[in-house]
Amino acid sequence: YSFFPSTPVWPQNRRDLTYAFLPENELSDAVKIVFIGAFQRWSAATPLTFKEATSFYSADIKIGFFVGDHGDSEPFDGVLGTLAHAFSPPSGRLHLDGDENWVITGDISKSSVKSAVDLESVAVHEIGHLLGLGHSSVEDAIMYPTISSRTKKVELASDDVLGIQTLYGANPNYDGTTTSAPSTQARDTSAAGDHLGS
Amino acid sequence: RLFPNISSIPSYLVPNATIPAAWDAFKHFGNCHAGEKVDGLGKLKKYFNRFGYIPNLPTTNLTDDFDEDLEAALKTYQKNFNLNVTGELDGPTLEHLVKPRCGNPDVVNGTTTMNSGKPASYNSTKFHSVSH
Repeated sequence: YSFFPSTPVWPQNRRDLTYAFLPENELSDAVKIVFIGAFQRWSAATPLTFKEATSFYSADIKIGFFVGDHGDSEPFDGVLGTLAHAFSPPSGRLHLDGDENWVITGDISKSSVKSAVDLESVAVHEIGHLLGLGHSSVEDAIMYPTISSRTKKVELASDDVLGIQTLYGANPNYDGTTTSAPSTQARDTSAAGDHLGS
Repeated sequence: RLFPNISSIPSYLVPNATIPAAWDAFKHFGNCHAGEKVDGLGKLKKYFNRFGYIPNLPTTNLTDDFDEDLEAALKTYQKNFNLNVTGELDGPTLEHLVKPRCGNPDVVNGTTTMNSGKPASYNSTKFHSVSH
């Protein structure tokens, strides 16, 4: 695991973070549930909590889908290529490329569409950045920078857990597994027993 | 372009009729190495610039030469992603370069905290054997 230069983190008095979605995106509840699941994976391992805010502009974490140049000097590039990016604490900005073929639920590996991208996998990775993690060279880690299309990778690896717990400490209730999202549809619920942190 | 599940993706995207992915053009640089000049190599330099591997890329006179900066960037990239450090655009490296990825840089202010920024002992996750 790695951290951003100077190791920025959310301040000690901000452990209960709020998030909101760009109103213009008009996201469905199904999409929001994916993010709830992604946040839960990090809160399971740390003392951090995440709650949806009523106001986008006052939320700690602001999530939006954008296409091409969206004003932060990091334009998106259409299908595949760059999928998303997020800023270090306490910026809270998480941007996803609106041109991708995002798939919300189900077994994406069975898709015949080469460019299908699993939304939760990318969301979990980008939330790691929002919390202060940089990229990892461990291929199994969520914070590994690349992800193949038609791939789902949502479980924190031990490398991710060690990294985030170095920044924020451990959730006393953390048992080495992450919580799956509260979806009514099938999800990857494989145990993370092989990803246990030390 | 948010689809509830794979079956909801419209038929015109199935199976392979999609627009070429952003970095597909890199696939044409097979086995390219230092000293060569190949059309489009400047775009690869921009890729490495974007992700921090070539921090000081000239904005003008960007050449298609496989120069020292590109070779150094490749070696750092290969080390970060646990590839064989050849400094060449070999198959496994190209295959990896075209994968979709996070837009955040791997190297910030010239410093990487991925593999290439770690002590050698930290990277000793694989055993290597030599036949006799």
